[in-house]
Order: sequence, then C-alpha cells, then structure tokens
Amino acid sequence: LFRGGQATEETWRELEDALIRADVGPAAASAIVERVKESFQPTEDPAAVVAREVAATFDGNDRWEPPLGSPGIVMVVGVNGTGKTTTIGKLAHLLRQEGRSVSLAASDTFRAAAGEQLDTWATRAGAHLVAQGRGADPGAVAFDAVRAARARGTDVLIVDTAGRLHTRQPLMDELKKVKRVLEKAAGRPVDEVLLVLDATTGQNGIAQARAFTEAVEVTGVALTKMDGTARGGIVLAVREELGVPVKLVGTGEGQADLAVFDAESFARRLIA
Amino acid sequence: TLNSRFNAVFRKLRSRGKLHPKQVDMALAEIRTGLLDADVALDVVEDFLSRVRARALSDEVMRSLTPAQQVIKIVRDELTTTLGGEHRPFKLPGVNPVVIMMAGVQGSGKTTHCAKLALHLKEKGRQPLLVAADLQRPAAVEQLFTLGGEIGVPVTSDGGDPVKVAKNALKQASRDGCNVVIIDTAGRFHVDPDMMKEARRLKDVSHPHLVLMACDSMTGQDAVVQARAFMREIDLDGFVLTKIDGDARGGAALSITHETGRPIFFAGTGEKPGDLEPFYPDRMASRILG
Ligand SMILES: Nc1nc2c(ncn2[C@@H]2O[C@H](COP(=O)(O)OP(=O)(O)OP(=O)(O)O)[C@@H](O)[C@H]2O)c(=O)[nH]1
Ligand SMILES: Nc1nc2c(ncn2[C@@H]2O[C@H](COP(=O)(O)OP(=O)(O)OP(=O)(O)O)[C@@H](O)[C@H]2O)c(=O)[nH]1
Ligand SMILES: [Mg+2]
Ligand SMILES: [Mg+2]
Repeated sequence: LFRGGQATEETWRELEDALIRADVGPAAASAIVERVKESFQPTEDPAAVVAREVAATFDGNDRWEPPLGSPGIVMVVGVNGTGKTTTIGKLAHLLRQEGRSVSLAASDTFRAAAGEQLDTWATRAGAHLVAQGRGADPGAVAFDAVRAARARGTDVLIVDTAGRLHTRQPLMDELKKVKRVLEKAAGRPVDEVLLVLDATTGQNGIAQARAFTEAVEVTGVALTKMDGTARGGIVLAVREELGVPVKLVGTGEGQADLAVFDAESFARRLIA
Repeated sequence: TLNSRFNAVFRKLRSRGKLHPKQVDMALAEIRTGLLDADVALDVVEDFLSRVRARALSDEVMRSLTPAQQVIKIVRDELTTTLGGEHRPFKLPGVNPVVIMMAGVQGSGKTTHCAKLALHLKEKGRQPLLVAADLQRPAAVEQLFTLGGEIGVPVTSDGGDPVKVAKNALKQASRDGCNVVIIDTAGRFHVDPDMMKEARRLKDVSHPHLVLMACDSMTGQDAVVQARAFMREIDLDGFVLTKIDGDARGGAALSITHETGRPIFFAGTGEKPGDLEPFYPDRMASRILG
C-alpha cells in the first residue's frame, strides 16, 4: 500500500481494511483513519501517514531492559500455547550473550513434559534450571528458584508459568500466589511481568491483557509468532487502553529469534 | 445486544409500515461491526453479508411487521448453515486401520487433541496408536508419551525424521492390531515452504483418511489465511476448534468453515484428555453473535 499518490476515498477504505485485517479492530481502525484524514497533507503518502499514527501509539513506550536485581526477576505469564516457554529460552540466550548469568524456574508443574521442554532451552542457553517435577506446587518451585539464584549470585531469574485461560479464576489466583511468593522470597517486587501474546490472537487478546494486568500487574508484552502472516494489531489497544508497552517480539522457533520491539517497523509491517 | 440495536435502527427510519432498503443497509453495518469484533475475517464478513442482504431485501422481510426479528433470524440461519448446519456426529470410515493426521499452526492444541481423540475412540471400543511425529519442538515426543501413558494408549516415535516415524508407525499398527493411527505433527506456518513440503510428504507416506486442522478459537483475522493455505497445501478434511472454554467470541470458526467448506468436528473445552466435545453449529452461531 506504500505507493504514494492520490488519497481517494478508496485509498482510505483500503487502509482501514488493512488495519482491520491486522487485528486492530473495526472501531479503532476507523478512528485511526479518521484522525489521519483530518491532519493529512496532499503531498504525503497516505499509507506512511497511517503508519506514523500507529507508531505514535507507542510513544513513550518502555523499552526492554534486563532487570538489575540480584537476581533480577522476570515472571512470564499468558494463556495456553502463546510461546511463553520458548520466549524464555530465547530471552535466556539473549541475556547470556550479554554476559549475564541466568536461572530458569520451572513453575509450570502442570503441563506434560513442561520441565523437559524448559530443560532443553536451559541447556541450549547455558542457564541453570530449578525444577521439582510435575505436580509440585508452583509457589514452592518459585521460592526454591529465588533462593538458589541468590545463593549462586545469578544475574537474572526467569520464571516460567503454566498457560492458563484468564476466565479460570482459581488459576489466576494461583498466579497471584506465585508472584507473592517470588516477592516474599526476594524481599522486593518482581522486576518484570511479561505477558506473552500470540500475534495470531484476535480481539480476545485485549481481554487477556486486561485480566492478567489486573491479576499480576503486567509490565510488558512479548508478541510472538510475528514470522507468520498475522500482524499483531491487538497490541495497539493493549497499549492505549491499559498502558502496557510491547517490549519483545518473537520471530521464529529458534533461540536467536527474539527482537527488541521497534514501533516504526511494526507499524509499517502492520499495513504492508 | 444486536437485537436491540436492530430495533433502534428500524424504528428510527421506518415510515408508513414499509421498510426502506436503507434501513437494511444500516442494520447490515451494525452486523458487520459485530462480526469483526467477534474476529470473523473481513473478506468472510463481506461475503456473508452480501448473502444476508439478498435475503433481507426479499418481499417477506420488507413487508413484515417485525423486520428486525426477520433479519436477525436470517443472520442466525446463515451463520448456522455456514458453520455446518445440523450437528453431525463424528464417524470414522469403515477401514482398518483408520489413519488420522493432525495439522495446524504452532500452539493451536494439536498434541493435546491427539490425546483427546485417542481417549474418545478408545472409549468407543477402538484400539488407537498415537504417533509422535513432531521431532522438532523440544520435548514434543515426551509430551505425547506422557499423555498416552495417562490415558492408557500406546505411543510410538520410531525413526530419525517424521516421515520415517510415520512409516514405521503404520507397520507397527498392523503388527499390534491397532485400528486407528493418530499422527501428531509439528506446528507450522504456511509461509514456511520447507515445513509445508514436509507436511505434504507426511501425508503422502501415511495416506490419512482424515487430515484435521486444529484452530485456536481465539485466532483473529489470520484464521482465514491459515485455513486457505493449509487447504491448498495439504487438503483438509475438517477442523477441531480448541480452547473454547475461554471467552473468545470465536469468529475464526466462521472464517475457516466459510473459506474451506469443511466441517468442524470437535471442540476442545479444556486441557485434560477428557475435555473434548462435539461441535454444535447453532451454539457457536449464538456465541459469535454475542
Ligand atoms: N513461528 C514461531 N513459533 C513460535 C514462536 N514462539 C513460540 N513458538 C512456537 O509456539 C509453540 C508453543 O510454544 P510454547 O513455548 O510451548 O508456548 P507456551 O506458552 O509455553 O505454552 P503452554 O505452556 O502450553 O501454555 C511452539 O511450537 C513454539 O515453537 C515464534 O515467535 N514464532
Ligand atoms: N484451556 C484449554 N487449553 C488447551 C486446549 N487444547 C490445548 N490446550 C492447551 O494449549 C497449549 C498448547 O497445546 P498443545 O497441544 O501443546 O499445542 P500444539 O498445537 O501441539 O503445539 P505445538 O506442537 O507447539 O505447535 C497447552 O497448554 C494445552 O494444554 C483446550 O481445548 N482448552
Ligand atoms: Mg509453556
Ligand atoms: Mg504439539
């Protein structure tokens, strides 16, 4: 759509459709186009102006920073299958490449072979794994992990949690408990609560973000599977309505397939 | 609700008992927004609405005393029909062994559904064999072995690549007298040509009677793109709609059925092997309409 030229009604309609197809949502798509039309100058490229408007949503967006505690603690949460465990593997690799030591806590004690999956990622990244086996109490693993990380002087502890639908209150309560245990064991607040959102998710992603933010105060989003055809447009509403920034982007299944979020390139790809 | 919004639309413009086509268009605009909010793909919405419009502009609706209700009924009927119409129970072809291949994008619920389907068929007197042909994702094989152990269904994963695993599994099934073979595969994107090629090769060597695609019910606009691509690349027989125990409206269900004409056979309603239900088109229609 970035071809410059005339801004006809058809052009604006195409751009609105592109935003809808990117999962921005019909009301937000129409609002963005209306705003852009008002300030639009005839010499500009309509698509570029829309992209600029989209990128502006993330102005003041907190960038990804490795937490500086001893250990810095990152808790990873989200609904089932979004890419939490894989993202943790990638993040561990990224931190290791920066020369930091990493511990991983296998607080997903529910899912079949979750421990083995995280163990593989720990080995690949050169991170230390704290696990207690399937069926253990997630809070107990979390507590153990903080103690072990402190004893080893680990720089960053990343906590994997089981996927859970936000509609299941007992599971959301369990998540709150894990966070409390981490903070009690560390003697200070968790540094980062990363919500992993799948880029293929539709409008339900906003409900997910709202519920997880209310439960455990999400500080950032990791948007995964951006190497597919989905555009991840739901993060605009997550940013606008909840103030939660996108910090990381997953671009594949390998341990190097993790990028720091860039609003400009995200916006251009959104309507490309 | 959609009903009250329609009533408002029709009340405002109505004059002298005869409905104006403009009112129908305004009502359709409301439906369009509602369906997009429910994650139905844009092209599917436009197609769907043009069918509804043709029916709504008929004489019986235009002259009706309750046009709002008529239009709602048309929308609901069209939705239910596209989603599969009447609920059809899942029946296996009468061959031995029946081969079922599971496909879909990453994280959609394939491995879990393989276990659910195996348990379901075992309870119906079949002898299933689960095949762990995802050798790529860390601990995918272990995951299926663990699930198989929980439900008392044998699992096999014999071979250095997925194609060999599938071939060996078929041999094993005939040796062990298993009459249903369920093949779990790696999640993949249609834009990955190597992975789509592998999927086709897997299909070529295992000759599945059913290729089922798992579709996550919270999927947005991309559902139609995925369904179209998988249909083109490996020709699907039907779908499983997963994670409907969440609160996603589930418009992806309309996108995938409208795009492919294939039915949704099952709905996944939880994480445990027993959390499997038949798919009911009329219930899904109500859910999508909100
Ligand atoms: N293509 C692609 N696949 C990804 C990406 N991130 C994760 N995946 C895949 O998505 C699938 C699910 O990933 P997991 O890490 O198991 O997801 P999870 O959130 O931990 O899942 P649960 O623990 O079951 O809730 C796996 O097949 C991953 O390889 C990504 O950025 N791109
Ligand atoms: N609540 C709920 N969770 C489900 C359902 N089906 C699968 N899950 C969960 O979704 C996550 C992903 O399921 P998997 O079976 O590993 O998905 P997959 O398609 O095999 O994933 P990949 O092999 O990585 O592509 C797991 O946490 C499952 O427990 C369902 O119907 N409801
Ligand atoms: Mg996980
Ligand atoms: Mg799997």
